Amino acid sequence: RLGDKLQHVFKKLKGEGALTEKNVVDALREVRLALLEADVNFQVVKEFIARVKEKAIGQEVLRSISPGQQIVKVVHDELVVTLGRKTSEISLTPPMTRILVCGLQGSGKTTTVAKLARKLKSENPLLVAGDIYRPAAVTQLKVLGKQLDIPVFHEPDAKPEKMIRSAVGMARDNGHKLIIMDTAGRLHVDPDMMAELTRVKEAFKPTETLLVADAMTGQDAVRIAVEFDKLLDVDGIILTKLDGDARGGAALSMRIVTGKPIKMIGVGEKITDLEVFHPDRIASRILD
Amino acid sequence: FTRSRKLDEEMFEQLEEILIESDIGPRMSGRILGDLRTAVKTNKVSDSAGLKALLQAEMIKLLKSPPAWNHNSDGPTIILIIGINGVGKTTTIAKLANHFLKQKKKVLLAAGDTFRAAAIDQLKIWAERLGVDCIAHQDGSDAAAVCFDAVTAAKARQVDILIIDTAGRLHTKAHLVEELKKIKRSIQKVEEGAPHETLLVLDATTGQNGLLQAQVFYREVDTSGLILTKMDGTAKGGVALTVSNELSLPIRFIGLGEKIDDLTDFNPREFITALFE
Ligand SMILES: Nc1nc2c(ncn2[C@@H]2O[C@H](COP(=O)(O)OP(=O)(O)OP(=O)(O)O)[C@@H](O)[C@H]2O)c(=O)[nH]1
Ligand SMILES: Nc1nc2c(ncn2[C@@H]2O[C@H](COP(=O)(O)OP(=O)(O)OP(=O)(O)O)[C@@H](O)[C@H]2O)c(=O)[nH]1
Ligand SMILES: [Mg+2]
Ligand SMILES: [Mg+2]
Repeated sequence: RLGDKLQHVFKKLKGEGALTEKNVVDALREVRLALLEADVNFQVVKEFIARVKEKAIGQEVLRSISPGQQIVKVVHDELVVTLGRKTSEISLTPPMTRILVCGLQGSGKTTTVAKLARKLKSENPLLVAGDIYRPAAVTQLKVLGKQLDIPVFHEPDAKPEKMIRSAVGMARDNGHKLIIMDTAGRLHVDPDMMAELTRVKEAFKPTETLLVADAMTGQDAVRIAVEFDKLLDVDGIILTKLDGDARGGAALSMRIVTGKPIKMIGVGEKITDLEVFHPDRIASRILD
Repeated sequence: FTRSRKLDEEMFEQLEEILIESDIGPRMSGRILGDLRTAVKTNKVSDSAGLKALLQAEMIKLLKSPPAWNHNSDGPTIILIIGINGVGKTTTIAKLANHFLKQKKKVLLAAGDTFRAAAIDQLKIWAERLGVDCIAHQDGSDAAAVCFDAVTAAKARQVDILIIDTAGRLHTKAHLVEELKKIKRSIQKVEEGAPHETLLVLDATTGQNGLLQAQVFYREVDTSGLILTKMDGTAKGGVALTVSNELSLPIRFIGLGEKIDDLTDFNPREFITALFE
């Protein structure tokens, strides 16, 4: 654990007189290592450590009887502030909330769409199966919809951006107050697929655009988040698979480079496994 | 002399950044650069280009000489595909089947993911496109039973290759790791030496968690090789190097897209060169 490593660092320095700024800077190397091991992006770590250094060389640390713990506290607090002090929820916009879900292949979008629908069931949601490429993707969403008794709209042989008009029409005619659209996984460097996403957004005019990302994403998290955000101006991020033991450094990277909030987290494969994002819990996890 | 020393240190820092940003991980990067410093002394490297070339050569050595495939000499070769959720197992199985079909092998698939919505449908569509059979039960049926039937069918039909799909599962879920062991035991009831290959699928965008995944699956179900998917993105897949080296596991294939032909044999030189691009 970082706390123990820092304690060890400072134990070695005991009896060498008062703690100096240099001692703290040396200790911050352990923090840097912990953040990199937690998959926080290299550049993000650099800037984060520089920020923390200012606070870490303060008197509370230099005069503390347990400087290691003080430093952990400084880093933890800075992480929490950076990740977003309070939890940020999905906003509902009467009379019709429109949520667009996007992200890389296999990140957990289709499952997350179903989880969101269940959470917001009181809005009488309509799901739109906009992945026309992956074998059985539409079936997958229909199976999930059936489990929840929530209707799934799909227009065979239609491009996703063309499906929207009928979907919105159906939603209005049937008293749905929420539409959630699932899209195909795509690479941020696939120009045709990113262009499709832009067309989908223009046709759908979502009130909420969510990037679904895998919590165990490594250094590439920055690039992925920046590209999706640049093109779509996302409203928030949903991090999935946090029921594993990924430290989740991607959370910090994505939050810092886009400034967008992490709104929810996926914590399992079941339809109930969606939770609100708590910055302090993720901060503790990153530092573990 | 002092000036060139400083350049070297800065060069080492630049190299460390490249390695860490490729998801090799800070500890492994440190180890690789430590070995590089030793190699620099014996190789008398004098400039940054020479240093980079030496590093690439050292890293290629870390990945060379994989053992031969464990083929079954008298019966179907049974390949079990495992990995965490969403890494690309099902799609990779379709690509692998295509790869073996091109070698004129007779291939059979098994829909061992009986849990996830439309998982069986997904593999069946691929099987249909490839013109191969797919052994499947109902949604929610026992995965081990499907695999038992699949191996029985593979032997009866005298296929060359049986590829078994399994549900995505996090290595942290003990009951799901147990299920994998049960699947292996069921397979072994029908064919003692099976599965002949247990391939772990890793997503190239995964960070250091890939190492934890691999360690658990290696220890618990005796993984024999790796497949690295989604290398058509911008991630370098460096964690696969760390896994391969630490567990002595060969990387067999690279996934480069979502289509049936998007699978290539792993080439260490290409992999390392791409890492530095
Ligand atoms: N353990 C765990 N698994 C998850 C979570 N969210 C999704 N999954 C699983 O991850 C896998 C991929 O989920 P999908 O919903 O198909 O992902 P996707 O982003 O729609 O995939 P594509 O449409 O192919 O891009 C499935 O096995 C899901 O059950 C989560 O929070 N935890
Ligand atoms: N770009 C790219 N996408 C890939 C690659 N391999 C698989 N995919 C995509 O990743 C997504 C998930 O693939 P699946 O084959 O369903 O993954 P899985 O591991 O079987 O998922 P679960 O069974 O839910 O655990 C799909 O959208 C695939 O098309 C690859 O090499 N490159
Ligand atoms: Mg999907
Ligand atoms: Mg699958």
